[in-house]
Amino acid sequence: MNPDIRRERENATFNTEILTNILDGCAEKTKRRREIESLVVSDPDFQHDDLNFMSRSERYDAAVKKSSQMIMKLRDYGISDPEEIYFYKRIARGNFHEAFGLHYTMFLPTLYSQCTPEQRKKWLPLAENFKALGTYAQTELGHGTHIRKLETTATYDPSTQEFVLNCPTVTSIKWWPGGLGKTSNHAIVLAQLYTQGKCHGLHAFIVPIRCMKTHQPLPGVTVGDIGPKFGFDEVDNGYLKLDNVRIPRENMLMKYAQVEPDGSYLKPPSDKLTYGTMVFIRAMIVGESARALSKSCTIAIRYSAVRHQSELRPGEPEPQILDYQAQQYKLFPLLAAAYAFTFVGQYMSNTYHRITGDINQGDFSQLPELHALAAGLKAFTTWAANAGIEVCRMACGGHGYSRCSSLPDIYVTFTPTCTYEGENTVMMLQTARYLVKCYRQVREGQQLSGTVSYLNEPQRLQPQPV
Amino acid sequence: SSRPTVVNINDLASLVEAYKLRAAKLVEVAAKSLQGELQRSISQEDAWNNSSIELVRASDAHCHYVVVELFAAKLSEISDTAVHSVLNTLALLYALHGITLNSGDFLQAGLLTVPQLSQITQRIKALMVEIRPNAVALVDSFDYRDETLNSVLGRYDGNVYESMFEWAKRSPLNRTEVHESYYKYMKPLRSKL
Repeated sequence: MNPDIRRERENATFNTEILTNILDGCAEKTKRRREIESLVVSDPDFQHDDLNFMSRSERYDAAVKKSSQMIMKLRDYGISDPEEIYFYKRIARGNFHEAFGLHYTMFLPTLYSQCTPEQRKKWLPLAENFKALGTYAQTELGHGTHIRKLETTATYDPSTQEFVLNCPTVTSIKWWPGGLGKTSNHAIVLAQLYTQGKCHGLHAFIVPIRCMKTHQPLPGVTVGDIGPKFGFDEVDNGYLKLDNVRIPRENMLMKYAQVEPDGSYLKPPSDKLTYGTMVFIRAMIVGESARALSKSCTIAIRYSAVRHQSELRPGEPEPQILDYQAQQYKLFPLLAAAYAFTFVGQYMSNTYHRITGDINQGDFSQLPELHALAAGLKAFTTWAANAGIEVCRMACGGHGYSRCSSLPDIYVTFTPTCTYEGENTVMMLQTARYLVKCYRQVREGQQLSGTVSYLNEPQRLQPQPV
Repeated sequence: SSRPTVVNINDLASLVEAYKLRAAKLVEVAAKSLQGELQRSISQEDAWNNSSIELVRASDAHCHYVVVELFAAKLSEISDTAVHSVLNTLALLYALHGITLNSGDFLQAGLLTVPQLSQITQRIKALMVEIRPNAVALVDSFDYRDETLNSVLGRYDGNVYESMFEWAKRSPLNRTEVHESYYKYMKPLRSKL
């Protein structure tokens, strides 16, 4: 153990184990998390050379191998609790994303939340057994956050009781979804629904894209990898072009909106429900902001404790970098933010599960506030964490630029959060739309609740007399 | 209205209040900007677009208040005195640092005075001195194993330089002492010159 860092630990004034338990939720969760992590760390199947030493194809190959192994091992160990699965995968993939990522974070949750009971019977066994390996295709080459302008169409043909899916223009090609290029054989495609000559807006459809036997693309489907990116080298972010591909009526996710066999359309109870998956993901991204920032602070602060540089007082030995006020001013506010975002992430996760429970009881009253809060906190925390990771990297001097520090990997893996799942500025404007609506309600004398209730309080603070 | 509250920059609850009122102020500014644009009888959409700056800042302030408020709320759940103390220091640092980054908002809203801003800088320095002995323990508490962090600089044992040298030696370019390009290009070049 490096003597500097040993001394740092001896100087601490609190018991780190207690704080770790708070971050995990309780001591039992900490114990369980460590058990699961040890399963991965001690498993020779998960040992491999540093991904930074591999080509893109080797990295993708390693990622698919790891995803496949994780599925088998999670079964063998009988780990089925979502949070424990998350712990297992988190340590198995380290600072990288996994090839089957979107199957878990988007494809399955959308099936769970938007399938009818009959559809669940058909699709869940296929998806849970990885016969149907899926992704979520919403963003298009020319359309991102403004999802109402997506161009891909799904036109209902009552004579065959099928939907015809089509990407009419080059800007309508589905672009970016993880796992779309080479991994998935199905995709949940968001498309403008047309039936009886009328457009009913965006709806979700399960579209087979590769043969479940040969994995070859199906007729009418053009699919592939979009090429090298800033990071995510091990993920096959892909493109998907559909040329009048026919799917059965049953492939439209119909828990909330339906198309009858004759083509008549039944509206969903709330137009925000299609946003359900996005709210879930945005709530989880807040937790990712906390993790990326806390990892970066861990690296930068530990290294700043062992790194000696310059001369604080003439003639004295080089001090630890962490003794310079300028270094503390870079890192300590970020450390505080990492803790703040961790607690916000816990709050968002609890709130999401509470409100989705209400929604399943038919109570949508809190969905607008959750939608606005998730959008704003996703933008707020990812912007702050994104900038913070860079500060941590530069606080490590030149060695922060080496991939061995992991800070470049943490940065390139995290930075897409500022533009995916809703570009941050648009997210802030969405939150503002809700805040202005609440402001007007207060003017009309309404009493608000939840995180906006302060808009009712006309209190005035007086600066403290100095 | 109720008796005005005095901002106490050493008290987290008072700082939460200041963030709350800053957010309320910026929401009001955004709503009034929107109203003003509408009175210039332009469309709702144009009014919205022409108020984007105020709207984004109002959301940012709202989120910032929610983050500070939730941090303070979490502290009330923590019973261990030593942990509560170190997290309370962090929460104060987060709130005060956020004020220095957005001091204009707080001054414009009449929530703080200029002398108080100088006090805040001094307070931040004092808080950093308090945090310094616990900095490594605070990151240790995140409990990232070396395999998760995958960072030579952030190793738990702090033996950075030795392992950095080992890591570099494993780089693919070092698989052979002389890279094949020497024989393919450099050597022929030299023989021609």
